[in-house]
Amino acid sequence: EHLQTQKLLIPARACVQYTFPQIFFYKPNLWWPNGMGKQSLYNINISVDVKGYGESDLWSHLFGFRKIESHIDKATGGRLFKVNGQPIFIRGGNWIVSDGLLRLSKKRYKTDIKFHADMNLNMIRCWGGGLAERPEFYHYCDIYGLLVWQEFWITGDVDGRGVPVSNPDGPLDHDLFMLCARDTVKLLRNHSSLALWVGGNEQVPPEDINKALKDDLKLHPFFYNSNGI
Amino acid sequence: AEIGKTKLDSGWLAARSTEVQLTGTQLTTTHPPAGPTAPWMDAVVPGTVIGGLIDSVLATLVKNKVVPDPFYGLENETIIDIADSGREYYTFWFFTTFHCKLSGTQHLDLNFRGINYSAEVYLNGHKTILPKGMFRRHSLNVTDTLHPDGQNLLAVLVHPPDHPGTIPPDGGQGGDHEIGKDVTTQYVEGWDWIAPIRDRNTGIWDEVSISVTGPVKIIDPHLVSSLFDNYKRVYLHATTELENRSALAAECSLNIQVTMELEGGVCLV
Repeated sequence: EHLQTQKLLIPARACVQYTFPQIFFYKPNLWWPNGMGKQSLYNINISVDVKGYGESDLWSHLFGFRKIESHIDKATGGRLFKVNGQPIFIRGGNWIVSDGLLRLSKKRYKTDIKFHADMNLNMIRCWGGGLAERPEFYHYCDIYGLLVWQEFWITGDVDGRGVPVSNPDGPLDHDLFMLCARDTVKLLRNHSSLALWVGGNEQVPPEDINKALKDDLKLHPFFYNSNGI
Repeated sequence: AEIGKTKLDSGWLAARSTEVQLTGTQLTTTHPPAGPTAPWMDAVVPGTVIGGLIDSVLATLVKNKVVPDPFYGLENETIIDIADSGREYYTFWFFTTFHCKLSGTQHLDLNFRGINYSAEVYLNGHKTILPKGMFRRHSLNVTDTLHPDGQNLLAVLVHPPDHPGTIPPDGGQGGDHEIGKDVTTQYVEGWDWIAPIRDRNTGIWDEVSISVTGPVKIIDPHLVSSLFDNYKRVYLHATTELENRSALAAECSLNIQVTMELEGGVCLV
């Protein structure tokens, strides 16, 4: 029941967006953060066959069914996270980069991230002065159950609050910032471990960028009623 | 050619741009580098000019003992900073070859998942600009510029960030903050416990690949789950972009399959 085929006619030299009819699962295995349960992941394969040609392209991704929500808790003033409806006490670690000279490799990411899980942490915060981390980083966070708080590339020290005060309006090219942010979201958005996008480190991005990020990243209205009983 | 992605992560050469008198067109047609002979050296991509494991240049320079490894002692102090050397010094050529023979209606994309900070790509003499920005992917449809014999020559000239900045004598968070003017990582002028990165991590810092498709290409699928009745009733929503690159309308069958790997290699479909 988890195999679906749809017919589609795509005009010559056209780019279209297509949404499959939603696929129903009864009591699927859920993805849980480290220490709360298993990190169940499903292989999702999407392929397109063209009449008269055969298989034209294919794509696959490991996907976990989970619901992550967070809000500022009035009692504590802190951000309270829930996963699949269960409040979670965040035990997090700061992440700058795996290596200052970007010596990045799957093996290195696996070792670094398993180390965090072995230390019984359940969140990694990717600092805004570092990188938008790579799919390999997120893959192992999916595997080992590390939630990810991913900041964009704004820091207080460099953007408007440092000594000397500089770049109060962030980078020179705001359109380029948003193009990079949108492309990064598309690169990372299917990872179960991705828990929170944050504008920057110790600084709110310039007003236009912050507004655009909030608009782009708010939950689609269709999903507001999700998790209704 | 088989449908799917192939990483280009071996057989790369690198050279400082100021030491190469040839153009990208010449490098990828009449005068390709013969091998790791000066000014060319072995390099592996992805990586940055200075650092990277699987890297292009400074790692290679370190390997070839041209400069000391910046990770030990105060060796980083002995590597000239881009503020003193100028941007050209860390503007590098990367060169490789790859084999790919397409059949009739197949297409080939050349993909860069991360370039810091901008680049010019030459493939078999054809030039394409990769615009600025460290955190953006580039995907070039190179179908029409492939060699009929399947042997292709690729050269990439990578330029550093526009505002690499200058490290004040007393260091400080993010140096003189100039790097913040660009859309790139900000720690590279130095931070808390991080020494300044001399090339500001210029380079092909993430994966390079080629991907073969038929007439229709799948682009950036988006997977979302919605959960009801206390997580008993769950739906998977999948949206994808599709591009038909042929001159004819394409009658497609779109398939989505969800499998769960259970213990012992048993699959639940």
